[in-house]
Amino acid sequence: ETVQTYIRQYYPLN
Amino acid sequence: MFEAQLVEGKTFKAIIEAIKDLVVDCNLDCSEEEVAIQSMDSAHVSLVAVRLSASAFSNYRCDRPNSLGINTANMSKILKMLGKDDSITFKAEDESPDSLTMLFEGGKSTIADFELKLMDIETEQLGIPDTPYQCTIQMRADEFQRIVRDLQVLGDTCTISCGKEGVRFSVTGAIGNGNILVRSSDEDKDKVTINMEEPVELNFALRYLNFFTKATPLAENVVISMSPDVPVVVEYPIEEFGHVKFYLAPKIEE
Repeated sequence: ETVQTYIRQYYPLN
Repeated sequence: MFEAQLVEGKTFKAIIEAIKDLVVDCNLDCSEEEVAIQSMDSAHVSLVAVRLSASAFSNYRCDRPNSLGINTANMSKILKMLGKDDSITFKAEDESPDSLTMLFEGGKSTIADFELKLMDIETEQLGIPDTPYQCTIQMRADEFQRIVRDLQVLGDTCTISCGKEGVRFSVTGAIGNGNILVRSSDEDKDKVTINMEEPVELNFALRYLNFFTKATPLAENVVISMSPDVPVVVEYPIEEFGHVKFYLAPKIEE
């Protein structure tokens, strides 16, 4: 099954 | 003092229309160089990044960086009153302004002015690394919109795979499945350019890709950039003045 990931998992906070 | 005139006001209207279904509240970050927006959608699955460089405006003055917090639905309501050939002049005070003034001026003798109430919006700014992508696809924006819209009737998830034969958009659903293959083409009308270092295959929520295609009126071509295991970037360039970019986190096998 595919699950949706979140954008925060890929980019650091500035 | 922030004051800037955009001769083609309809460009700003198209930007707000492109993002308002994803972003409820956002800051217009005004600096000496540009007006920018960066915001995640409420589900934190995608990110919207807008840039309009100071050179897009005919008069541009920004004495100090300022964040103008707007509600996109309210901004959209005001922009409904923009004539198709009107310019927009934005004005805001320097120190925590309460409102943003917008003047709509057409070729005739009419000048309309509106004040939009501003709000304080706390946002998390994400740092997006400037890295090359394994696959970059440039195709007509309206063709991408049609593909996304057509495939949505079959299912929720679209697999985008970029390989030697082209880019394949695939959906599998309860009623069946479908594939649309887009191949490189030099034809002026339907030019498709595919740059590929390595094949890439990723899964994305069609609901979000569909939101992104609201930016179609902004650009003739869309640029889709993909690398393994990172968000896709769907970019709508605004001439040489800026862009609307959407970043969407992939769906992964659990």
